[in-house]
Amino acid sequence: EGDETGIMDGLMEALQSGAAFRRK
Amino acid sequence: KSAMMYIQDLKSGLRDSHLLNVLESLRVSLSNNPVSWVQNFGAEGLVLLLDILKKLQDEKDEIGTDVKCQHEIIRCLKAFMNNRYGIKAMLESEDGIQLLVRAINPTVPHMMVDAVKLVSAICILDDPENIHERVLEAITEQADIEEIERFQPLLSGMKLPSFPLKASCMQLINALISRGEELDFRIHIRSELMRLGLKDILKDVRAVENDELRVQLNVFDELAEDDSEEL
Repeated sequence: EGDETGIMDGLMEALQSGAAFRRK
Repeated sequence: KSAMMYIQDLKSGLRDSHLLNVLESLRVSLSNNPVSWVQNFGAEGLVLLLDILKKLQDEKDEIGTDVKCQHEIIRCLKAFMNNRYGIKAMLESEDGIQLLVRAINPTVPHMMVDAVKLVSAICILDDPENIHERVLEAITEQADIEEIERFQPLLSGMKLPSFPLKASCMQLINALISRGEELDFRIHIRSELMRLGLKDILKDVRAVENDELRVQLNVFDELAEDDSEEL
């Protein structure tokens, strides 16, 4: 897990698509 | 090229195109190497990058190679933070968030897009909790230093012709509002933005045909509708 990369890419994609804002 | 070699380069006080070349190459290395390489670059490399960014920002040169170097450092920071180690190191750094917020500069729209996107992504991190509050504090502090309203840079960005810039500014607005747990907080931020001119800006922006922007406007409206229901 410590080697996981692409975290910022994932967050930025979620922001851009609107997925980051969907109610949990 | 090893992480230590980049650290030596950054320590050597390079300027202009020499510095830019090192930063471009560093960004590629940070992006393409395993996390262990980023760890070798480490907090020491991060502090060097942040020091250079601060120095360039203090010089207030808004054209030429200095700005390209600032922009390249923002890209390096994004690559550095693309893993848990890098995020932790950045959040633990003394002025990392502050310097990123300072890069939200409408006189350099290309850099502003990347800075705003990175700051928005930081806002929605789950760990640590309420990191958006730290971002908002940094935005407020930076505005105090510049003696402007805290959301002025975002509103100025919304008025510029660049669609990606408009969309990224709305992203940060949505990120800040959506992470607020208290209804009062969300309403306060929204009214402050409206009072500063977002209301009029939105009238124009809503007419723009752009998918990325449309997504953010829909999110903004939905968040507002949910809050009015809750109210």
